[in-house]
Amino acid sequence: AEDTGVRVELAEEDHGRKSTIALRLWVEDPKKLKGKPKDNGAIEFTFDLEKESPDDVAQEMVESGFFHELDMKIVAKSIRDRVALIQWRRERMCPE
Amino acid sequence: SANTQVVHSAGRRFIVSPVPESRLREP
Repeated sequence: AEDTGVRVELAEEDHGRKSTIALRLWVEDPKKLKGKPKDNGAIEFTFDLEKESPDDVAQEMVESGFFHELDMKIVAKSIRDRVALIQWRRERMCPE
Repeated sequence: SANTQVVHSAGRRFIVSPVPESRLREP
């Protein structure tokens, strides 16, 4: 995955059973962002792998004032990369 | 600082907590 300067990780262990997972996102390299992030803390949130999209979450984070609108794409990409990795691991853990 | 919470109008809850020093990248 490309180094976007925004780190996204699982906030709790994923057993592959629930469609909703908990993620944690924080800025590792503020220089990679166009706007100044509002807070330098880690933002924890839930994400439904089946119903939601990373773009929705990124937009809500911008609307909640965490990130500048110019950084919505990079935030969405960071979430998308981590979600893809989680789904890939799930497929390996329990193939259909 | 203590955790803060922001609830978006769409209903998602964002919980902000300090990033552990070990997770911050050296400048």
